[in-house]
Amino acid sequence: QVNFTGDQVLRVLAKNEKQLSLLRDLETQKPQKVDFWRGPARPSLPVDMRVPFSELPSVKAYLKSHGLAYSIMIKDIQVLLDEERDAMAKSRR
Amino acid sequence: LERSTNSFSYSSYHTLDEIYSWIDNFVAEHSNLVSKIHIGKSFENRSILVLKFSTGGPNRPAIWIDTGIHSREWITHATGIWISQKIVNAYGKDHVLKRILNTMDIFIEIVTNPDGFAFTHSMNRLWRKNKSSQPGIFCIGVDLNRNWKAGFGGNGSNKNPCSETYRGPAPESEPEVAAIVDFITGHGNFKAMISIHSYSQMVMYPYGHSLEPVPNHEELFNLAKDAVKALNKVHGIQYIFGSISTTLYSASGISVDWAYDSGIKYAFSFELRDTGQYGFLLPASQIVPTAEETWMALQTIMKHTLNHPY
Repeated sequence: QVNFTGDQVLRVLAKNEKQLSLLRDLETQKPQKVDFWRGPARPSLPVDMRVPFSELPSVKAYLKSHGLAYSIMIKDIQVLLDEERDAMAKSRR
Repeated sequence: LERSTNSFSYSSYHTLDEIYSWIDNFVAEHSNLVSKIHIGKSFENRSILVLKFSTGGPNRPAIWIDTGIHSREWITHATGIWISQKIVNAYGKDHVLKRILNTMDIFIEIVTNPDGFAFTHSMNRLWRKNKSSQPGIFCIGVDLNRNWKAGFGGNGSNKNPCSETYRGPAPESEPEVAAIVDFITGHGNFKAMISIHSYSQMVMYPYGHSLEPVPNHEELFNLAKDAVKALNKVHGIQYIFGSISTTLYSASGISVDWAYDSGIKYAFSFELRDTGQYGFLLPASQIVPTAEETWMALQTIMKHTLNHPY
């Protein structure tokens, strides 16, 4: 299994079309860098993206440098995955 | 693997083998109402299965429900299983469902993307696409909800094979999509199609590829509103509704746009729980409540389809 330790899901609230476009650029530049769980659509909808641990500093710096406000939706994906796997194993038992 | 559906946990997530085993047991235990149809093979040669709920009669008007076209959206497979069980339990007790099944057939494809789903269990829990590959192209997988012949290649789909929304080399290039298209087209009498995704809590209707309202926009708007209202009554969960392009985002080559353009007037796309606390990693404790409320929304659409023949 791919290990997602330290990967985070960031929630970004874009204020306008220009900021949405900056988020879309993230995928164009390097698709493996971010995985959009909720893609950039319109300013009223939040954008959720999984960022690998190794890319977190650069992606967060990108967001900050363009004035994009974000919060951490999931702090460590692997923690949730471990819980999910444990729950499945427990159910089987 | 379980030999009976009695010991199957509906409040837990399951592997592909467990689900396929459950399907076999389920069909055997309810052979008067349910049958299993093999509609094709996936890219990696796995069976693509559809459950048919029918009380008899040739080529009746039909309702299509699919879950799990995006493999990481585990809550949708689990909801499809719970709903299938609900149909057999409620038939005979629920007056509305009885009326529906005495006139129409219901088809449910629980694992629409079996290769991707197997991969989420074996290798990468967050895999979305199918597992097809092309010679000379490094990245794997096509987004099965961008591969339909409906505005194929337009806004909200991607030509880059490494993108999560890669549309594929051509419309219906993917065996998982082609199998459904062949089946629905061959049947020729589908009246409703509901494609179930997660997450965001939305009920939507065509179009995704265009901002243009569909001819019966008002009817679909009101029906989506009723469905959301029925859903909300179960556990108080709020869903939003509207056309796909105005509610969520532009998305081209999607299944419900194809269904609508193919003459299936009642075409809906659901986005189940939640709105972002867990996203695709919704805890199993939310499976049953999610399925319960989704069932009420589905029933609303099925009832409307029954009462508005065309």
